[in-house]
Amino acid sequence: MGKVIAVVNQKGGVGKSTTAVNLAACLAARRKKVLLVDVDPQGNATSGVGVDKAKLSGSVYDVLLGERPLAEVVVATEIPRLEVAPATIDLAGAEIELVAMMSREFRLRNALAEVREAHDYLILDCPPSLGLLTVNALTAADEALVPIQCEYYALEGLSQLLNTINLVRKHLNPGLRLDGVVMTMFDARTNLSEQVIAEVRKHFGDKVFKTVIPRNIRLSEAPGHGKPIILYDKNSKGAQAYRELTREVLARG
Amino acid sequence: MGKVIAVVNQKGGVGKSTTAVNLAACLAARRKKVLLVDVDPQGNATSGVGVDKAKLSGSVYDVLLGERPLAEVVVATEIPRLEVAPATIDLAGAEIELVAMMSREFRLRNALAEVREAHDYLILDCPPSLGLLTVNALTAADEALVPIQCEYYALEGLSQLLNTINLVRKHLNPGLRLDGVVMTMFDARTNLSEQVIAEVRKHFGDKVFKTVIPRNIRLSEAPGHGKPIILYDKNSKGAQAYRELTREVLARG
Ligand SMILES: Nc1ncnc2c1ncn2[C@@H]1O[C@H](COP(=O)(O)OP(=O)(O)OP(=O)(O)O)[C@@H](O)[C@H]1O
Ligand SMILES: Nc1ncnc2c1ncn2[C@@H]1O[C@H](COP(=O)(O)OP(=O)(O)OP(=O)(O)O)[C@@H](O)[C@H]1O
Ligand SMILES: [Mg+2]
Ligand SMILES: [Mg+2]
Repeated sequence: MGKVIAVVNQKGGVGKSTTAVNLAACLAARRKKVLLVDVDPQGNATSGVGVDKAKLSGSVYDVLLGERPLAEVVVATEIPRLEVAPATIDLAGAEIELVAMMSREFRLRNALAEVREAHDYLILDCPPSLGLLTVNALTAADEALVPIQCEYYALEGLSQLLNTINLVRKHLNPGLRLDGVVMTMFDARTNLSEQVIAEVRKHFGDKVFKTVIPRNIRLSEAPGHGKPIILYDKNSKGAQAYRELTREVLARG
Repeated sequence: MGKVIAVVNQKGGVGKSTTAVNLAACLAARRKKVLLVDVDPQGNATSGVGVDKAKLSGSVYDVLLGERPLAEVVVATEIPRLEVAPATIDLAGAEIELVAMMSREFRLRNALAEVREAHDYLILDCPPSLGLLTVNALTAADEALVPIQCEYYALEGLSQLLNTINLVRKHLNPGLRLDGVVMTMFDARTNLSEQVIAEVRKHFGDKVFKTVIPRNIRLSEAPGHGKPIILYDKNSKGAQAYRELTREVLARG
């Protein structure tokens, strides 16, 4: 039974898609069967693994609103053992359309049920909001993985995020655990990064992964080539950090 | 009659709040009367100008859903001529609550009507989504100002954003103009930044401000001190860039 991990934080630009893509790719490199599910209408995770959205015959939108089986929209990537359920722009209309539907929070969980056996890990990339798409992902997930940028503004939304995780656990998904917090875009040139990490460790203790993802230009260049960092520049600091994070995720079991 | 500018982009972390706060502060420094309106439940613009959310007696939530006059929730900042209509965490529930309300898209526009005379500029900071809060801001605005990060992923959501602006212009606010696009977080150490700027200028032509905001650590440190960049470090590259941008905004009239 594959483990479902939702990568979530309503603060924008903290490294959700970058973490989802690179964790998924590193797990596949460690011989795990991985499905990356793009739940963000922007579709960054989809293009981050090199999938051309113009050539798709189906997407997560069709699964959530059109009743298509998830297995029908899944496509392979150039990375062995890594498949993706892609997002396209029509997903932008999903939140409003889902409001009126039956069991609207469970549509992704129900869709994933049929493919969980076929994968070791299912990684869900969420949009920067706490609307019905993110609630669907948290309802489907075993664990939430929260990237937090080493910046002051990133600290402000945390209580809102924890509220939402607790509400989902209470009303929709009693098994949901906060798997861990990963610090991203660490910049050694400013004390700010250290201060933010200290503050986060104070709140979350050992839920914070030891691995800290540094700010690394190669990570921001890789999506333009449609490649995860381990293919774009396997010796970069970014690649090393995501390999390290993956070891920790595997060790947590 | 004050000009209303909505700072908008559903891509997360592109510098919306940083641009809203620093443009507002620089306009106030140029002797304009400015109201900064925080329409993002995260409340980053509110804390970016040093307002303590715990001490507030009212917020934008009370205006949009509780029928309180906007003038009642506006608070002063330490910057002369700069006031703020603050956001608190309860705004997070607003999108769902607004769905069922009368004239739900016009609530911010109607609320701003009574205070427009008293200000030269009203700057609206939007959340990273295209839901009812952003639609309220676009419906209230004369112009949309779009920060675009000099990164690959930032290009992907642009057509979705333009769709939304066009829909709002067609159905809700015929006077809405796309004021301009400002490139942010330019990093001279990578060709990626230049490539993204070239791509954006190809699409938007002279709507793209000449001023490019560089990646500058002082800009990310300033919010932790509750100060705009011109107070935190007035000689930094970040302060220079936002003063330059302000000159261009004023020149466009
Ligand atoms: N460690 C890093 N070093 C440098 N750049 C990074 C790093 N992680 C992510 N980036 C870049 O920063 C930007 C924001 O990251 P990303 O898009 O992954 O965040 P996100 O949380 O998914 O954003 P959104 O909230 O819009 O979904 C992207 O352009 C990405 O390429
Ligand atoms: N030019 C810059 N140089 C360095 N850091 C910056 C710059 N502009 C913004 N930042 C920092 O980058 C982060 C993202 O910026 P900001 O929060 O303003 O973006 P946003 O678009 O408002 O995000 P959200 O989508 O969550 O509302 C913040 O921590 C901010 O301090
Ligand atoms: Mg993302
Ligand atoms: Mg913001």
